[in-house]
Amino acid sequence: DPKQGNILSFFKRV
Amino acid sequence: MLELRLVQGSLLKKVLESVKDLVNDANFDCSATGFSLQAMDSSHVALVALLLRSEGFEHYRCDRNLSMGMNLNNMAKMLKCAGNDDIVTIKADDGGDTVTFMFESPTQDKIADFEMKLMDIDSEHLGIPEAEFQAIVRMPSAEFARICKDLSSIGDTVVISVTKEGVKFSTRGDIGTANIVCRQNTTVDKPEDATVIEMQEPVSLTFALRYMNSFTKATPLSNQVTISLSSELPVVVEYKVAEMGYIRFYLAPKLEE
Repeated sequence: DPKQGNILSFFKRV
Repeated sequence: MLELRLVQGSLLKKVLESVKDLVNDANFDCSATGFSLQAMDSSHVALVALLLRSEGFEHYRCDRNLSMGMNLNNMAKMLKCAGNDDIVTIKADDGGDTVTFMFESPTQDKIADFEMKLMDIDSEHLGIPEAEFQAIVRMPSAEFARICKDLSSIGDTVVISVTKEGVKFSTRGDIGTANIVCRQNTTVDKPEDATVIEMQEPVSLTFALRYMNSFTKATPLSNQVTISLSSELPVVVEYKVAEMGYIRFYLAPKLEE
C-alpha cells in the first residue's frame, strides 16, 4: 500500500 | 489595537465550520494585508491556509502585526452565536490575552459581545513554494463534495487522475471498486456549474479520503472548488471566500515506498 506523505517533507519551516 | 468589521459575518462562521475539525489550535495573524491563518492538522498530513484581505472588511484597523492563538472549536462555538445576517467585528488590544467578537443584527436592534481567551501557540510557519501544476480542475463544489462522500463509503483512499478524457476519481475497498469520471463542461447556463480542466500533462495521485471529506466542509463558502495537482506534491483544494480571499487545503499524497 502507498505510504501517507507528510506536509513537512514538502514545505519547510520559515 | 485591532478592529475588523465584516458586514458579511456569515463568511467567518462558515470559515470556522470548515476548519474546526481539521485543526485544534491556530494562530490568526493580522497585518496590513489581511486576516490570515496557516495551520497543520495534528498528524501533519494536511495544511490549511486562509486569507481574508483587508479590503474585504468594511473597517480594518490593525496598528501593528498581531498573532492571536485561538482554539478553533471554541471560536466556532462563539461564532455560532452570531446570526447569519449579523455584522461581525473582531476586536483585540495589543498584548492583551482576549479577543472580542461583536455581533450586530442588520437592524442594529441587537448587539452582543463575546470575549474569548487567547492562548499561546508555538507558531510554525511553513514556506509554500509557488508551484507549476500539471493539472488544474475547477468544478462545482457540491459535485466534488458528493464524489468524496460517495467514494468514502466504498474505500479509504481516492486516486485522482487527470487525462485528456477528464478527471477520474477512483477508489477500492472490501466490497468493490468505484470510478467517477467528470469531463470538461463549459456549456452551462450558470458559470458556477462549469467543470474546467486545464491539463499540462497527465497526472495521477492518491489521497486519504478522510481529509478530502473534511475539506468539503468549506463547500458553503463557494459554488466552485479548484483542485491543483502535480506529481508527488500536495494537492491544493481551494475555495474562494466571496471577493475577499480564499481558504486553501493542502494534502500530502500517499506515495509508493
